Amino acid sequence: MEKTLNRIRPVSDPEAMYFLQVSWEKDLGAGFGITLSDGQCAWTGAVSEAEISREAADVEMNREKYVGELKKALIAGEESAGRYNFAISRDDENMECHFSYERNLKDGSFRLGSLKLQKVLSPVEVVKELIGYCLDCLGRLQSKTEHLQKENERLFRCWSDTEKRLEKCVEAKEELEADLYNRFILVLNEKKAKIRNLQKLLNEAKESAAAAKYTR
Amino acid sequence: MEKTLNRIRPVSDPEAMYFLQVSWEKDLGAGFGITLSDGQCAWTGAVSEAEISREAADVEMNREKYVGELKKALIAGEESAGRYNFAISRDDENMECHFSYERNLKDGSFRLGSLKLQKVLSPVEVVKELIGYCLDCLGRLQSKTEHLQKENERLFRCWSDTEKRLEKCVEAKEELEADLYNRFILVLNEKKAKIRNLQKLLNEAKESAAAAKYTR
Amino acid sequence: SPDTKEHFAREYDCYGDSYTADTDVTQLKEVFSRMKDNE
Repeated sequence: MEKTLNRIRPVSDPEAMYFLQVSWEKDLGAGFGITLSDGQCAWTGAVSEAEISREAADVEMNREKYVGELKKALIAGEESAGRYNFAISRDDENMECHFSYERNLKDGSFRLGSLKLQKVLSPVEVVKELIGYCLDCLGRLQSKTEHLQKENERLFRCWSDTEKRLEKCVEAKEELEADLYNRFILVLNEKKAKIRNLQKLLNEAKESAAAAKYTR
Repeated sequence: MEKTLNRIRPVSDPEAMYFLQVSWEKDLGAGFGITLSDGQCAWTGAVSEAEISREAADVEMNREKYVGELKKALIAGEESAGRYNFAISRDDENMECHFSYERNLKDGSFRLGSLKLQKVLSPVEVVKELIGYCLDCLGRLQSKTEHLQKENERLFRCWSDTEKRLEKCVEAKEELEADLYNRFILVLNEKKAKIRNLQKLLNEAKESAAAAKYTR
Repeated sequence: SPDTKEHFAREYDCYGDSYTADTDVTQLKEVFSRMKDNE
């Protein structure tokens, strides 16, 4: 069961504040429940899948698009602030309340949907449930935050370690290059010394042969 | 102003649920306010800094340690579940409520503190404030979670990039080593070929000189 | 000229490294840099 809880102010009485809880199974488009409370009284109602289809047809909107609008109006909360209006009309005599929601446009508004809510006989249980729901969400979110915080610290350490290993690799590469060149030079210069020596001996042998030939 | 909100069940009536809101400025030890509600009625009260000192003296506990206990009992919430007991005694006639809290020990319990709370004339405002407080906390925590999530993804990308650079560095180091050896071998072998050639010429010169000497 | 060619062939290997003069890091790096990759 998915749930959201938001604060709303009815257009008919902007000073008043109500808490709107919407609940649904998997997909809002398959139907949803509404609980409305002013902190003292509470009303509940539901909108079925068929009613959603009918409302969508009434406003001549594609059903998927209509459900998208419902989500923004009823669930999104602060993100949709100002774009949707709510009207609450209480009928305490009949223990009812008429709740409607409309989309606010630049040049007017159009009704999205409405339903009749029944007054709850034991509103204190609803109030407790609302506060309890909030505390449970807070608890879960707190755990998630702590987990993310730990994960971030872990990722930072991993990144930091890898940066150090990269630095070491770059250093090692530079050291390897320098080391190899030093070794190569030693070996090459040994061979060059050998060559110089052999050339000297060859020159001496040639001079000796030339001198012997001259003597002869 | 710091605030916390938790659910508590009084020992005298474990089925009943109350919401305990504690508020304080900077440090709980400097005094705190209490708001208690069962979702329908509400009571408020405060404990001053002097009263905290007196209570600490009464239970013969070091003040700092006593404030630590108060934090665990009144603020920590689920973490302290079972370790602290609460007693709520309502006096509706006098619009009061006696609230006390004690530390639960293996072999008994000892009273931490207590205070008389005054019944609030307009409990619906308290209820609205409690739900509103929860929604505000949820909103802030949600933002924090989203920020941590983004940070998490950024750190992962950084780590991932650095791992790739490390892989490339390791490869480059291996390639450098192979490349330098290959070049060195070519240059070295030129020197060895030269040495072989010079040795051959020297041998030929020596044999020629020896043959000439013999002929002479 | 043929003489110059012969002189260089005597003094330097085909990679431009002297047969007789000792080399150092700078000179060897230069020799290596002149060597084509496909060699």
